[in-house]
Amino acid sequence: KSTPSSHDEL
Amino acid sequence: MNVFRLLGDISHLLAIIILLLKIWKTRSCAGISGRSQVLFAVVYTARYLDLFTSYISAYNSIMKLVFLAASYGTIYLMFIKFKASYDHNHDTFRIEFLILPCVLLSLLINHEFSPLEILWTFSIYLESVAILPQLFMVSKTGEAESITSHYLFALGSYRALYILNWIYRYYAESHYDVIAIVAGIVQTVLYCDFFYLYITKGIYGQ
Repeated sequence: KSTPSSHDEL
Repeated sequence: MNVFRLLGDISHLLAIIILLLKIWKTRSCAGISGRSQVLFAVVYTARYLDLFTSYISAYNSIMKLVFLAASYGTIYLMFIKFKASYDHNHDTFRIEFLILPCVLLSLLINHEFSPLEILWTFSIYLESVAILPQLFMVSKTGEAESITSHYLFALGSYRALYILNWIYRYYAESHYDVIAIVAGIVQTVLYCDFFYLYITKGIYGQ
């Protein structure tokens, strides 16, 4: 699950 | 990082470079929707604010800066430098009908109700429909210069490649982001009609 800090995509 | 995401980012970068070159070389932004370009600048601004708060990698930071610079550079070229060639009459899509629903939706459906996360969610929703003014303009003028259709093909392919990236990440890293995936599918589906025309008969010069 994506969390705010883990938006590692452009 | 995986090959699908890398190809997607390259396709995205290629699209932006094609557009800048088209406007710069032909010294004209005929056939290009300034409204879509404004929406893209809003998308990147809202999404890349985390440039200052979270460092992912040099690649990530550099690409964010490139996308931001290129989108504002395109707006400068369209609305200031080559303003005379901007086709107001055919670029009429009401972007407030895109922005407002995305604002509301990002406040209702998000991963976390925090400013940065709401802005990120808003940018994801807005990006999925940001190309509509451009596609609307192409359908209205009934044609697109070949360079413009290549721009749209590269831009549409970028998110299609991201879908492959999300499938890969789901199976390889059990990582997934429903908001990005649903919006990415919507975004790619919007290009389907254009992809069909581009591949079957090259929509330019019709």
